[in-house]
This record gives sequence, C-alpha cells and structure tokens, in this order.
Amino acid sequence: IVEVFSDFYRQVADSFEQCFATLFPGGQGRMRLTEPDDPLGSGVEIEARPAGKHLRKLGLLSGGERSLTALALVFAMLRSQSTPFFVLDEVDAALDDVNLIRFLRLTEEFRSEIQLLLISHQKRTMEAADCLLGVSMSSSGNSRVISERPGERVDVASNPSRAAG
Amino acid sequence: IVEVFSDFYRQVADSFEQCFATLFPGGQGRMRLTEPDDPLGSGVEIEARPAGKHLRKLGLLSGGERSLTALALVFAMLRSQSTPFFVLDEVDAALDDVNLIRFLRLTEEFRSEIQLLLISHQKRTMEAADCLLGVSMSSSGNSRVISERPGERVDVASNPSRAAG
Amino acid sequence: MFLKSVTLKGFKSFAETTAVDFVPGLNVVVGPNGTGKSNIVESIAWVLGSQSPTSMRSNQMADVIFSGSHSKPALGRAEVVLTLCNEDGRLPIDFPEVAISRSLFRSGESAYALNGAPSRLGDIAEILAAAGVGRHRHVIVSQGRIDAMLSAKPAERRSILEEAA
Amino acid sequence: MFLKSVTLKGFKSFAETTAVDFVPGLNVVVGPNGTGKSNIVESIAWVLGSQSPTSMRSNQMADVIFSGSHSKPALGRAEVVLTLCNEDGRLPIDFPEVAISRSLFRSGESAYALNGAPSRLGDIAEILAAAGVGRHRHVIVSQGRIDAMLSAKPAERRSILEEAA
Ligand SMILES: Nc1ncnc2c1ncn2[C@@H]1O[C@H](COP(=O)(O)OP(=O)(O)OP(=O)(O)O)[C@@H](O)[C@H]1O
Ligand SMILES: Nc1ncnc2c1ncn2[C@@H]1O[C@H](COP(=O)(O)OP(=O)(O)OP(=O)(O)O)[C@@H](O)[C@H]1O
Ligand SMILES: [Mg+2]
Ligand SMILES: [Mg+2]
Repeated sequence: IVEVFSDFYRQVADSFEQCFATLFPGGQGRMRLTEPDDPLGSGVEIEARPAGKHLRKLGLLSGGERSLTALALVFAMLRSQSTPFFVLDEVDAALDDVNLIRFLRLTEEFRSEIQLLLISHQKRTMEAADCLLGVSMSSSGNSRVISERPGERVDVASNPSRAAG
Repeated sequence: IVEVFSDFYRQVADSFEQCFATLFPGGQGRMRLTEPDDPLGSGVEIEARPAGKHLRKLGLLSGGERSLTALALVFAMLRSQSTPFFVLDEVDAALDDVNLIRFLRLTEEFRSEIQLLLISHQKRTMEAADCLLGVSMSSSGNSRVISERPGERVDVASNPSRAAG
Repeated sequence: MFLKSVTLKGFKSFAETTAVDFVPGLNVVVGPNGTGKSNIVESIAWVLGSQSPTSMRSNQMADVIFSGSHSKPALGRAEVVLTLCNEDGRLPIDFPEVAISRSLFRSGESAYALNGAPSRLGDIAEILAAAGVGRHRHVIVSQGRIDAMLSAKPAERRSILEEAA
Repeated sequence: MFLKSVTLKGFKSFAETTAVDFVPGLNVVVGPNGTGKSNIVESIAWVLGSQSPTSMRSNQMADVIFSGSHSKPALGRAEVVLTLCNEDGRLPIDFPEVAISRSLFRSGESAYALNGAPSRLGDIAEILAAAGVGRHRHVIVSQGRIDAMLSAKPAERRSILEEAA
C-alpha cells in the first residue's frame, strides 16, 4: 500500500514539475511531503515559485498564478491516472493573455493522450479548438447547440494562434 | 430598532429592484422577508428572474447571472448606505460582452454618487474608465504603477462605449 | 476511449432532444451567459452517476428536469445519453461504441441503461472505473472550482492522492 | 469625500514608494497576472484597519512586508498612506485633505497616524465610520468573493443588513 501510494505520488510530483514549467517558464513548482520519513501518513504540500519571484505561501499568489498552479496539479494527476477525458468549466477566467497562451500550450501537449472539453469565454481558447460548440438560448427558454469544426472555417489563416498550432 | 431595520431594508429592496432591472432588462429581481409578520427576526431571501425565464432557485442561475445578481445587491446596499467609495476586484470575470455593457451602464448611473475602483482584465471596462492605472512588475520583483487619464488619450473618438458616455 | 456525444432531453434548460457531438482532441463550448454551457457539463456528471444534487447546483435532484418557460410547459422527465467510442477496448465490454443513459422522473423514479439494456448504476460504475473514469468528480472541474484545488490542507491533499492512486 | 491616492512603501510587492492617484469617478486598475493589482486593493483594506491576516491572503500579518526578490533585499517595514479629499466635510475633522497612515515592523510593532500625528486605530475608525466607511470589508469586494454574496442563508443575510442599517 505504501508502495502504491509512493509510486503514484512520485509520478504526480514529477508531472507537476513539468506541467508547472510549461505554465511558468523560468519558475519552479514542487510537491513536497510534510513528513518524508512517514510516507504512510505524511501530508502533501505544494510549492509554487513564479519566474523571478521568491518562494512564498500559496495564498500570496495572485488569482491568475493560483489558477495556473491548480491547473498544473490537475494535469499532473490526469497524466498519472491516464484519464481518458476531462471537462474544465471556465478555468481560464482569471488568466491574462500571456498565461492563457501558456495554458493552451499545455493543453496542446496533452492533445494526443486525453480528450478535453473546455467551457470558455476567451477568444484564444476558441481559436485553439479542434471542435467549437456554440450554445444559445431561444426566446422560448430552451437551449440549443451548434457545432463547428475549425477545419471547415474560412478564417483559419487569419488566426495567429492556429497558424502556430 | 425594528423601524431602523425596516426602513433600511425597504430602501435596499427598492434599490435592488432598480439595479436588477438595469442589469437584467426585462427580468425581475426582488428581496423578500421569509417571515413578513416577524420583521424583528425574519430572514431575507433574494429572488432573481432573468428575462424570458421562470423564477428558480438562486443556485440554478448561471455563473454570469449570479455575478450580476450579486452586483445588483452590492450596489443597492451602497446607495442605501451612501458609501463614498467602493473597490471591486475582478467582479466582471464571468460576464459575457452584453452583460459587461450592462454592468458598466450601472456603474455609470452611480458615477456622481460614489467613487469606484475596479480591477479588471476586460477591455470594455478599461475603455469606460475616467482614470486608468496600469500595474507592472519589474524584473527585480517590484511593482510599479502608471496612471493615464483617458481625457489625455488620442483614441477616445474611436471607442464607441466612451462616445456614448 | 473518448466521448463521441452527449444527448440531453429535458435536462435543465434543454427541453428538446439536443445532441452535442465531440471530437477526440480539444472541444471548446462557448456562448453567452445563461445559455446552458454549465448545464452540459452537469449532464455529463449526472449521467456518469452523480448522486449529489449539490453538483447540480441544487438541493433536490428533481431540479434537473426542465421546469418550463413562458412558451413551453415543464416536462416530466430528464434523460441524458452519453455515447463513448470504445474501439481501443478500454471499457471492458464487447462493443465498439457504448451508450450510457440515465433518466429521472418527477416521481423520483430513476433508470439507467447500457446500450439500451436496463442496468444498475453499480455495474455501469464498475465498467467506467476500469477505463479510468472514476465517479464524476474525477473528470470534471466545475465553474468556480479551480481555485479550491489549492485550498486543501496537506492531509486532505494526501487523501485525494491516495484515493486516486 | 473620495480617495485622492494611496501610497505603498514596502507593502507586499511594492518595495519602493509608489503613489497610486485616483479621480472621483471610475478608476480602473489593469495589468498582467501577478503584478500587484490585488495587493493595491489589500493595502486599502489594511490602512483602513483590517485586523485579519486572512484578508491579506495569509495567516501572518508580517507577510504584508516586502520579503525580497533576487535583486532587492527584504524590507523591515510596510507603510501605507491613504489620502482622502474632505472638501465636503464628510469626515468630522477640520481638514480639506486627510491622510491616514499605518505602519508595521517585522517586530510586530505597528503604528497609525492621522495627518502625520500618531493616532489610535479606534479614533481613526470612528472618524471613518462617520463618513460611511465602516470596517474595510464594507468597501471592498475581494477577488473571487463576488459569488459569496449570494451564498448567505436568509438569516445571515438579515444580520448583514442589520449591521449595515
Ligand atoms: N430545470 C430547469 N429548467 C429550465 N431551465 C433551467 C433549469 N435549471 C436551470 N435552468 C436554466 O439554465 C440557466 C443556466 O445555465 P448554465 O449555468 O448552463 O449557463 P452558462 O451557459 O454556463 O452561463 P455562464 O456563462 O454564465 O456560466 C439558468 O438561466 C437557468 O434558469
Ligand atoms: N510580502 C511580499 N513581498 C514581495 N512580494 C509579494 C509579497 N506578498 C505577495 N507578493 C507578490 O505579489 C504577487 C501577487 O500580486 P497580486 O495578487 O496583487 O497580483 P494581481 O495583479 O492581482 O494578479 P491577478 O491578475 O492574477 O489577480 C505575487 O506574485 C507575490 O509573489
Ligand atoms: Mg457556466
Ligand atoms: Mg488579483
């Protein structure tokens, strides 16, 4: 039991460092056992140090920095559990443009290993989609969905974020 | 004591209806005493009915609808207490473009009676500012602020939201 | 294994049968506030077996049944069908495509089915677990919940990891 | 009565003396994630007398003192000065401009001043209350906290209204 946890923990901790590095270039994220000599009972701490800053308490991170750190943890767990698909509802709401690009870069890394469903109001996230689903509500209070595959869109060439991807 | 509360409650409830109407044109918001015969002890309920929808539990509202309902309540309290200034940190994060315009219209209504400080990542909110404060962090991990009065900006004429205001 | 589609019928704001089709890569759902995007997310949590009305933003499961608008009467039943591509055989049943469905009537009566055959939640849950899809909360980050990922205490975080290992 | 400026010195990420100037109308603070916008919001809460490290996103008040970067050493003291325009006489002291300042040293020693004269928090709080500025939480909605406004139970909402009446 200790080994099952320790192996899994090691995988998540390694993936967390990698995902964090994608989201915070030049920064460093680590998971840490509060009691390393007690793998059976130890708690797990998260350390997040954005680029150019000192390591401080998690609470002192900004809203956007906290979102990114949480996303690094989420994706580290997904990879370690080989989850087949995952749904994220407006997790990019607090991200500025630069961090949004980094988040989309991380989702691109995972594209072949996990199917993602993102709800978003952010334009760049829409532009990164393989499939875009538009939801509307009719005046009769009933929801509808229209789907669009960006392969079919005329304006792909004018979207710089797609040009790169 | 009952009268002080009842008068204040009445003011807030009326302001809430008006603010809600600005944020949800065609909708209706109300505050309600859970025990109207017990003004000393009664709890206070909030009812929010967006345009074209039936009245449902507050929890069933969408993220953006909840933000707007909360903002109607906040502004109703501000007006009833004649608060001189108020600070709102990223309260527009969940709002789509149409609702953002409605929120900014509400802040415009309050412009002469209360000084507002908004933190935002939304472009329209920036365009509505009387004074825009840009915050940056130097590579030495130190924050700086630059302020800009849109009166001094060259591009006021090309901002439709300002042209109206 | 990936999601091919989710079909909502009478689930929350989806009065009429609505099929939402996905692709294996990055799917992005967009639309104005209050149109039903988070409702789609909840329909996936629900069909995967969520027993908690709180995950549906309510205290009563019956609130997931379409409750009417000014031009459409309330319905008596909600049904969601999730169709999964199983060509990689990750789900331990001998079908290239697997349809999981859940229905709820206003009486409180509910029903599950697997490829059209009446089924029990326990059996469906077992099959999903084999493919790395735990109970719904392991495949969804709900709106507003990303920050909570970081708020766990070290001991809580450890149990989350233990459960996942 | 309105805020003219807040000056931060050694407060969180503001190592150097930084004056943030406001206008009576709509002030909007913008900038990338992690640059210090919410820190400015917290400096206002802090100088108005907040006693709770939780409002500063920490469990220790000393965390508001600039703790250093790779090119700047940690400082020994944080100071915030809030300058208010009192030309309408809403603050019951005979000055057209009122400067409230708060300092905290690493020793834990703290000091308040009113227009340069050492003062006690109680006296400052009394003066502010007369102008409709209660304890900080009545003039600030912190990042991520707008939704919580709606989560209160009816009885809690009543007490919030009673306090404000
Ligand atoms: N049982 C029901 N019957 C009919 N409509 C419902 C029902 N439950 C919820 N709704 C409606 O669904 C809407 C909320 O939908 P949802 O939360 O999916 O919006 P959203 O698209 O995620 O918006 P946002 O961008 O603001 O998060 C509400 O306006 C609510 O009235
Ligand atoms: N005592 C301190 N000394 C130095 N830096 C600090 C201190 N406390 C917090 N910080 C830094 O302040 C930054 C957070 O600032 P803040 O929360 O104001 O960002 P923000 O501009 O609101 O960003 P966002 O748009 O993501 O909400 C963190 O990166 C943190 O490292
Ligand atoms: Mg939503
Ligand atoms: Mg912030």
